Amino acid sequence: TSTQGRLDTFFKVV
Amino acid sequence: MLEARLAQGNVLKKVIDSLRDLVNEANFEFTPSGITLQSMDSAHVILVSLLLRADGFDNYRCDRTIPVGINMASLSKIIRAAANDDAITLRADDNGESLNLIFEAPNAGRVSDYELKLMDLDVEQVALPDMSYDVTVRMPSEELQRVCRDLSAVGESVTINATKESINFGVKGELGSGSIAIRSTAPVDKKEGVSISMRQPADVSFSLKFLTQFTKATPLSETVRLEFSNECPMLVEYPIGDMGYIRFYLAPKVDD
Repeated sequence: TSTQGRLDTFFKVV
Repeated sequence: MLEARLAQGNVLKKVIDSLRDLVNEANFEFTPSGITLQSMDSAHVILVSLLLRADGFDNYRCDRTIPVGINMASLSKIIRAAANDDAITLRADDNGESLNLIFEAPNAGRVSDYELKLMDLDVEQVALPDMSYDVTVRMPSEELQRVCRDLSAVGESVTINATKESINFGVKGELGSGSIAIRSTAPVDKKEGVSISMRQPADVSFSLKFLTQFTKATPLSETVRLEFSNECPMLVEYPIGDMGYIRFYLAPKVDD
């Protein structure tokens, strides 16, 4: 099973 | 004061068509070097990054950076009134309250002028790292559109991997499973060709729903570039002629 990842775990919010 | 004129107004129409289902509200940044946009959905699953360079316009004047806050549904309604062969001019004063859109028919027999009310948006921006991906694929954009359409009938998420010979898309669902391999071609066939470069293998999994939404940009470009690495967001880039690009980033599915 898998869940949808989030971009803010990869890209820094500025 | 900013003014940007594009004789090929249909490019702008296609850009807005690509964005309107993914972006509700966004700031277009008008800068002296061109127009940019960055927008992320509220669930932080997808990010859109647009660049239209100033030198790609027939006329471009912008003295300083002006954020132009736009409701995409409203812009889409107005730009639909431009015919495909109309020239489109965007014009705004420094006060940032409204954007004028002027559509001119090629024979200059019709000039339409619309004013779009702007919004004061406080939007989250992210710093996009200069990523180096393990796999880069260039393929016809219509083939990616077809893969998404066909596999969506079978399941909700697609697994993607590549070898030097092909890029492989697979899906599983309640009714069964399916896969499509797009084979790499000789470097000679540029536009219709498929090129794959790989530093190391990657096997990734993404939501087909979002990938399908990205393919709304298919009319913008005959080719699309996919870049991916294990457990990283995928980059899907449609070049916009020589003037820029629309890039989509999609967060991967992660194993529990």
